[in-house]
Order: sequence, then structure tokens, then C-alpha cells
Amino acid sequence: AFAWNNTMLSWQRTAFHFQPEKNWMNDPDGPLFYKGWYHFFYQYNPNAAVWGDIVWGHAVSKDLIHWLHLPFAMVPDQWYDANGVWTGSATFLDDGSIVMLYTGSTDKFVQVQNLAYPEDPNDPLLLKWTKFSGNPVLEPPPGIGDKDFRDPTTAWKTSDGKWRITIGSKINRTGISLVYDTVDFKTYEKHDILLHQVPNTGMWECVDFYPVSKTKHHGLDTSVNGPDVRHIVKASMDDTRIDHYAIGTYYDSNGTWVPDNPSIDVGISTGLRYDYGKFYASKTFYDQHKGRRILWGWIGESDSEAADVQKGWSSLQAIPRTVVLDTKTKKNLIQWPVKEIESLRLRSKKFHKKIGPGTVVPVDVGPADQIDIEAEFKLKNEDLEVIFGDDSVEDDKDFSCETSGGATLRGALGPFGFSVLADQSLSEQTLVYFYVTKGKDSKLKTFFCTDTSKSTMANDVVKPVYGSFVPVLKGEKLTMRILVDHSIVEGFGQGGRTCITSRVYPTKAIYGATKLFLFNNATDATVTASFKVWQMNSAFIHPFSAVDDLVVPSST
Amino acid sequence: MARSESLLPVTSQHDPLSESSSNSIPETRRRKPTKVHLVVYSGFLLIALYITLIVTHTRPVSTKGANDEKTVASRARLAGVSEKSNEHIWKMSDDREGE
Repeated sequence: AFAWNNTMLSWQRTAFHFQPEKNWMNDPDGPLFYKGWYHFFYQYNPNAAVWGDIVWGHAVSKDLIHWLHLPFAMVPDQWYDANGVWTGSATFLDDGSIVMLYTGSTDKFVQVQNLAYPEDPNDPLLLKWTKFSGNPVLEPPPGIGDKDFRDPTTAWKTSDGKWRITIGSKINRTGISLVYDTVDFKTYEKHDILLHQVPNTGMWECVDFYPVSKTKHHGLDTSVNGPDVRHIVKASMDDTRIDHYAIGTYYDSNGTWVPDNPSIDVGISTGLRYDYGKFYASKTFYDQHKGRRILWGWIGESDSEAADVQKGWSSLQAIPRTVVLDTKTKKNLIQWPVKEIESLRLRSKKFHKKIGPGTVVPVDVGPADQIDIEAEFKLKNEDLEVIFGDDSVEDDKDFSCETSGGATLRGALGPFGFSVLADQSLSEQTLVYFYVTKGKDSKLKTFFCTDTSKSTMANDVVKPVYGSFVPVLKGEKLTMRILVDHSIVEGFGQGGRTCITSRVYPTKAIYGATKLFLFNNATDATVTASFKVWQMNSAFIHPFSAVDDLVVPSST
Repeated sequence: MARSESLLPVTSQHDPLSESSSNSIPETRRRKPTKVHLVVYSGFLLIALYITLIVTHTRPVSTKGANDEKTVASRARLAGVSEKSNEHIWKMSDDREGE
């Protein structure tokens, strides 16, 4: 293992990403907005920086950014959740009250579904939770394994006025989502038909199901349906720890969903992903306060457990993202950090630089470990014409961010982008970039990638190259946004059509030694980059104090 | 190459230990022949020690591996949720680098 020291490890804690004060965190649970507060619950081990002894951590915020830690919402204190109060989701009933369904791991390690609700609906902080006396409300049905039945979704209304939920599972190697109807959340009627299933995808966990508008950019309540609506099914693949989603049509009459394109169905390896980096067990909720759908995602570590134990904590949550259907392509979602993150922007600098092939340019922004970058790139038309007009340049059908050698592979039109969390000598750097190729039929094909292979000298870290194809429509400039917050880098390509989150652990490029560079490693193209870099403030996430925190930063 | 060639003769010429040992061995042979047995036994002992060292050196590695496997199969897997540790990914990437 690498000899981490406290200086390096202390630097890894983030300034504005959600994380508990110490120990282990994983999936988001039951996010919601209630009486002026955003509530965030999460899987939490209060005893160690590794998974185990899971309780529900709880925090509140007025703006999804400035979080205040509250006491645990639920702990394993009943036989039906003795081995863990696992992942769950919230539903608002018609009268505005909240029900929470969650998975409990029983004293015999059977996965069952339980019901809980706030003890005092008048308490905006929802401090106390009552577990239903009739728990568990659901047990694994015949044919489903005791350990293959977890993570109930938010419920949505059926046309006949019932509530409907789905729960992930598997039959042999087929990932499935079971469907149940209920009127009171205490008794349930199981559907014989599944919401959906995909062979050879393994266990589905943390299934999410929600509508998106075909025409509007605002979010939709989970129960909305109609001709202008598409439905998203997301499942977290137990085998690969990847969150896959697909766009399709939901049939209320029988509780089934059909993907638009079966070749990129849920869980198919070439299918759509929320994020092509590290992003798992995600969950959306409808924010009725601002009419948007918000996506939370658990960002695990890429280092070793030993390092996590040494630093005393493990895992982050991504900055909450709005999620909408891309109304231009209609084939993918668009994710974007919530507007409120911009309240942390401090001083900024604007740049306009033209950089030739094989160039690395330092960007003078001071310390670069808490920054927000928004950039657009333009390739010279002549350069494009040379490549696309030259029949001897073959179509690059095989390019892949993950397997084509990272940012060191030089092509005619890429890679170009930013080197973040770099030291002065570039011995450590994380590269976020575009790679443009001559694709099928000689059409422009653009990839958005993050190369972490040179991010640290440490040897006990997983350092992949992440990324995927990103749709670029005619007339669009290439744009990217990067949020750098110590050991996490979140990249958003082309307005959030392709997203990449990575965890990196530099040993030299830390504190004041963290630099930002602009690079163009293409062999033929000159790139013009126009970008703005903001220094970011800390969100000062801390335990709630009734005296101090009655006045918190106003929501934007 | 040039450097190592020039160093070798110098080291052998100025090694005082080699000279003193070559002088002392014949003397001890003459005066106390029973010590030859001691030297032989010591030799055997050293070989045994060497073998023991090899065995004990490899054992912790394999034990550690086994323990790691247990950790990787881990509480999360045993309890029935997805693997939370990175150890297997890390091992896979190590293997790839090794290849």
C-alpha cells in the first residue's frame, strides 16, 4: 500500500460535496422537500469507514448545497431490519403526508420491505420516524431469493387511483423489476407481469422509475403520464456497479414498460448510463418546490479500503443534478448541477486562447482544487475539412475512451481539454477532454473522456480512463463543464448529455500546488477555447445547531 | 558496463576480510578439527533456516490473499447487497498491469 500521510489525506475531503463528518456512506435514500427544507437520507455506517451496520443518516438544507447534519433517522432496532436499515424511497400522499418504504435486512438476512412515517408531521426537520407495527409489509415472493429483493421505488398513482411501486430483483441471470399495487402502503397486490426484464444483466437494485417531458425542460411528478411523456427505467447493476437507464413507454393498464430501442435496453453494456465514471445507486425525486426532478448519486472511493480506514471516511454524493429528457435528440437525458451550486462561485477569470497541436498551456487561476470551469471549444473549419475531405484518413470506428490509450493517444482532431488537479511538472494530472474522430460515413463523432491514469503517484488507487460518445448536433459548439472539489472531478459534456465523475488522489498536486492547464494533444487541429473559471467557496457542511442554523443561506 | 568492470578489481584487492579469513582457516583446521563438524552442522542449520525463511515468507502472502478474498467477498456480499469494496477492481487492474 502507498504510504499516505495526513497532509495528503486531509486534502482529499471535499469543500462542497455532501459527505458525513466521518465513516462510511453509500446510497441516497428517500430525498424530498418538506416544509421549506430539502431532506437527504443516506446509507451510513456510524462505526467504521467501510460498509456495515447500516443506519439512515439524515441532513437538511434550504438549497441542496448547504447541508446540516441531523441525528440518525432510523437505526436497526427491529427483527425485520436487525441487519440493516437499507435503501428506501419517499412518497407524498394526496394529503401531503409522507410515507417511506425501505428495505430491511432481517435477523436472518432476508430482504423485506418496511413502512415508516414521520412521528410528527408538523416538524419541518422530520427528526423522528415511526416504523409501522405491521412490518414487514412485503417479503420475497415465491421464486425470488431471500437476498434478491430490495430497494422499493417512490410510488406513483395508477389510473384507477391505486399506488404502484416497483422493486428490483433477478431470476437466474435475468434482471427484473417486480410490480405491486397498494391503497394504504400496508397491504400489497403483486402483479403477475413484470414492469420490465432484461436477460443476462444480473440483479437489479435501486430501480428508479419516473416520467420526463418530451417538450418541456421542467421536471414531472412521478405520477404524471400522457402523450407528451416518456418514462425512464433506471437500474443499478449489482454485477458491474453501473447505473444504466433507458427511455421508453409505460403502460398504466398492465404496469409494464417497453424500451424505445431494445438494443440499448436497461443494463445492456452498450446502453445509456447516467455517468460514465463512478456513480451508483442513484435516485431521483420530484422537487415540487421548484418544479424539477433532482438526481442524487453515490460516488464511492477509487482507493483502497486501507486508505479509507486511515483517512477515517469513505464516499461522497454527487452534486444534485437536474434531469430532463434531451428535447433535441430525444435519445438521452440531460443532467446538470443544480443552479444553487452557483451560489458558491467566488471570483472568476475569463480566458480566450488559441492553442496549436501538441500544446499545453498553464491557466493562471491560483489554487485549482476548488473550481468550476465552463468552456467552449471551436475547431478550425479548415482542419475539419482536411480530415473529412481526405479519403486516405480512415474512419475511426474503434475509438473508445476506456480502451484507446487515454489522453496520450494523439489523433488528428483530439484530444483537447483541461488538465485538472495537476502539479507544475504535470507528473500528476487528471485530463478531461474531447476526442473528435472521423466516424461512420465520414461524419464527425465526438467522445467526452476523463483520463485518471496519471492522476496520482500512489499505487493503491484504481485509475481508469472513463468516457463515452457525446451527441453534438449541427451548429453546436463543443462545450464542457468541470467541477473540481479536491478528490472528486465531475465533468459534463455538451450541456450534460454525457457525464463523467471520477475520484482522484494526487500526492503532489494538492493544496497550493494544484494547477490547471489547457491542452491540445491533437496532431493536426488548432483549437480555440473560450472559458471561465470560478474559485468555489466551501459549503461549510456541519451538524445542525438549533440556535445558529435557524438562519441558513437563502435558497437561490 | 565500464563502471562495474573498473569497480570489481578494486573491491577484491582491497577486501581485508577475504585476506584474514584465508589466513585463519588453515590454522583452525590444524588446531581444532572437531570444529569442522560445527561448521558443517552450522551449514546444515543455515540451509534449514533458509528453507524455513522461504516457507514463512510465502505463507503470509498466501494467507493475506485468502484474508483479502474474505474481505472482498466481504460483509456486504455476505449480507446480500452489491460489493462495496474496490479491492477486486484494484486487483484486476493490477493483473492487467502485470500482464
